[in-house]
Amino acid sequence: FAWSDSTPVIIEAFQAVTANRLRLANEHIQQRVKAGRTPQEATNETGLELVRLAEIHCRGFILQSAYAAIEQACQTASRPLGEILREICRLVVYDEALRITGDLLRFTTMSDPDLVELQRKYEASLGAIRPNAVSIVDAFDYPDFILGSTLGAYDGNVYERLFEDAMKSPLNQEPVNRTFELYLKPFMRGKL
Amino acid sequence: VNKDLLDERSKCTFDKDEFTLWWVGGKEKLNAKRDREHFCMNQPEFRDSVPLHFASHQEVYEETIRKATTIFSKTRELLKKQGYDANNFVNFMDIMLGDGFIREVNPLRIHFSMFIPSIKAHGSAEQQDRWLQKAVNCEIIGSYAQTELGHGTFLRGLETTATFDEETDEIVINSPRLSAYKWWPGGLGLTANHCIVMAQLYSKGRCHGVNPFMVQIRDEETHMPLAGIEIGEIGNKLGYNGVNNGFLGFKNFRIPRSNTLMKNAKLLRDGTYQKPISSVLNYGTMVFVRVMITRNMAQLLAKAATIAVRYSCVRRQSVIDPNKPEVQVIDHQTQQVKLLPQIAKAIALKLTADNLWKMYEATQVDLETGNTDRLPELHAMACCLKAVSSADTAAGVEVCRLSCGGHGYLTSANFLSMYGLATAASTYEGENTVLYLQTARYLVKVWNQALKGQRLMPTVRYLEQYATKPAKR
Repeated sequence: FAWSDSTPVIIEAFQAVTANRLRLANEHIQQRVKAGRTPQEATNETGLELVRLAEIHCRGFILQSAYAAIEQACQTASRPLGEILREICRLVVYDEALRITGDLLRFTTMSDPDLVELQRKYEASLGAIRPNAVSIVDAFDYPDFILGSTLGAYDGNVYERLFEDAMKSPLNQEPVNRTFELYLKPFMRGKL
Repeated sequence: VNKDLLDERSKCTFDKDEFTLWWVGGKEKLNAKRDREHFCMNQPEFRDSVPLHFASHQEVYEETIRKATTIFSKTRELLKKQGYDANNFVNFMDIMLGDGFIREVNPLRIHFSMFIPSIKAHGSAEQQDRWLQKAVNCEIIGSYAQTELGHGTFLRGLETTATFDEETDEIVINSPRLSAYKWWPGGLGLTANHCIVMAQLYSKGRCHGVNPFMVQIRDEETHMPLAGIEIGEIGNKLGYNGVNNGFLGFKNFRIPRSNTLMKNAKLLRDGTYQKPISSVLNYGTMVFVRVMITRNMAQLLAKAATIAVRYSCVRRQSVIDPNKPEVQVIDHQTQQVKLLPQIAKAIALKLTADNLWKMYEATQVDLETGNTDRLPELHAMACCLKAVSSADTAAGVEVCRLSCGGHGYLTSANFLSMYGLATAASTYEGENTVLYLQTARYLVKVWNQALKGQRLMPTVRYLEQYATKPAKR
C-alpha cells in the first residue's frame, strides 16, 4: 500500500492494515487447525490478533465516517468553519495514525522520514487548533449545570468555585468536629 | 468572566453559532435542546438538595429517585401543555437518560432505555397493549434482568430456569444456585416492581434456550417483594451509583404462561415451542443500545474536554520565556497534546454514531420487508464501536483529569462521575474484549467469503481488493 500523509490515504492505510492483519490471523487459524486444534481452539489461540484487527477496523470506520461527514458539512459551511472542521479531522487522523506506526511501517510503504513528517504535521495541527480551542468547546453548548464542574464553568471563575464548594463540605459546617472531644483531645493528653 | 477566557474567545476565527448548529444537528434540534435545558434549569425541584459528591450511598439513591420522579412528572406536565404526545416515551428520553441532569445517573434509566424498548421488541401486539401504556406512564416501573452472578455476555450459559407447568398453564421460575441470581440490572434494587427476566425455557422436558418473561417482583401497593422473590441492591460501585443496580433470585415463583414474551418465539398452551423465524432478529435491540452508548460517549468526552480546556486557559503554570510572566497551561505543547485530540475524538465519535444510526434506520426499513442481509454487518460494527468509544472515552476523561492537575482530582471537578459513566459503559452491554472478538469473528467470516470472490457488505467491501491479490511486503 503506497503511503502518503493525505487524510484519505491515511484512512485507506487503516483498511490496508486491517486487511493484512486479517489475512495473517486467518492463516494462523488455518495453520493451527492443520496442526490438530479444533477450529474453536485455533480461534482462541489467535485471540490477541483478532482483537487488535477488530479494533483497527473500527478505528478506520470512525475516521472514514468523520472524514465523510466533515467533507459533506464543508460543502455548505462558511469557509472559516470549514477550515477548522478540516483541521479537526486532520488532527484525529494523525493522532490515530501515530498510534499504529508499527503496523504502518509493516504493511505500507511508510518510511522513517514519512514518520518524522507525520509527527511534524501532527504538532502543526495542534498549534493550528490551539487558538480556537475555547471557542470550539463553547460551541458544544453545554450549560454549566450540565457540566456540573467547578473547573469548567463558562465564566472561568475556577478558584472562587473551588473555595465555595469546599465550604459546602459537611466537615466545614461546624468549627470543631465532635471527634475532637471523643478522640483527639484524649489522644493528645495520653488518656485514650 | 475570567479575563483569559475573554481573550481566548476574542481570538475565535469561525462563527461559533454556526458550529453549534452543525454539532447539534440544526436549528430545530438546537431550540428543542435549549428549551429543555432552560426548563430543567428553572425548576427548583430539579436541583440537588444536597451536594451529591459529599453524600452517602443511601443519600445518593434517595436524592436521585426524588429527582427522577420529579423530572418525569414535571416534564410530562409540560409536554401535555405544549401539546406533545405525552405518551410517547421518546419525548422523555433526553431528559431521563441525559446524565447531565442527574449526575449520579437516573434510577429510572433502565426503565426507559431497556424495559420499555424490550416490551416493544419482544412483546406480541396483545402484550404490548397490556404493558406498554402502563410502563410509559410509569404506573409500573421495570428493569431488565439478563446478567447473572456467574454469567455475563455468554447468553447460553444463563442458569435461571423457566419451566412450563402444563397442568396450571404457568411458568415456574427458579434460581438453581447462587451463580444463577440475577446481578446488576439498574433500578432492580429498590425501584422496579416489574422486570423482564431472561431465563432458559423448559417445556415437555426439553430446554428451548433463553427467552424473555415479564415478571412482577414487588406488590404494587406496598412495594414488598412477592413470595418466592429474593431481591436487593448490590452495593457501592466505582461510579453510576444512582442507577440502583440490584440482584434477584427466584424460588418456585409462578407466572402465567401469557407472561412469556412472544413477539418472536411462542409457547403454546400444550407446551409446544415455536422458534423465532430468524435468530438475528434479537440483534436489533442490541444494536440500538450500542448506538446510543456511542452517542453518549461522544457527548461525555466533549463535556470532559470542555472542562479541561477552559481550566487550562485559566490556570497558569511555569514560564516558557523567562522574561515573560507565567503562561496559560494550554500554551505548553505537552498540554495541547492532552486536550486537543480529545476534542477531535469526541467530534469523530459523534459523527460516527450519526453514521451508524443512519445504517440502523436503513436496516430497520429492510427488516420490515423481511430483508436481514445487513443485520450481521451492523451488529459487528456496533459491537466494536461500543468497545472503542467507551474505552477511548474512559481514557480521554482520565487524560482530561490529569490535565487539570490536583484540582482535577477533586470530585467537584466532576471527572470522577464522568469516569464512572465511561468505565461503566466499558462494562455493560458486553465486555469490550468479547465485543471485539464478535466483530473479529464476522471479519474472518467475510474474509473467507471474499477469498471465494463473493460480494461483501459496504463497510467491509474494502477487504475484497486485498483478498483477491497476493500478499506483498
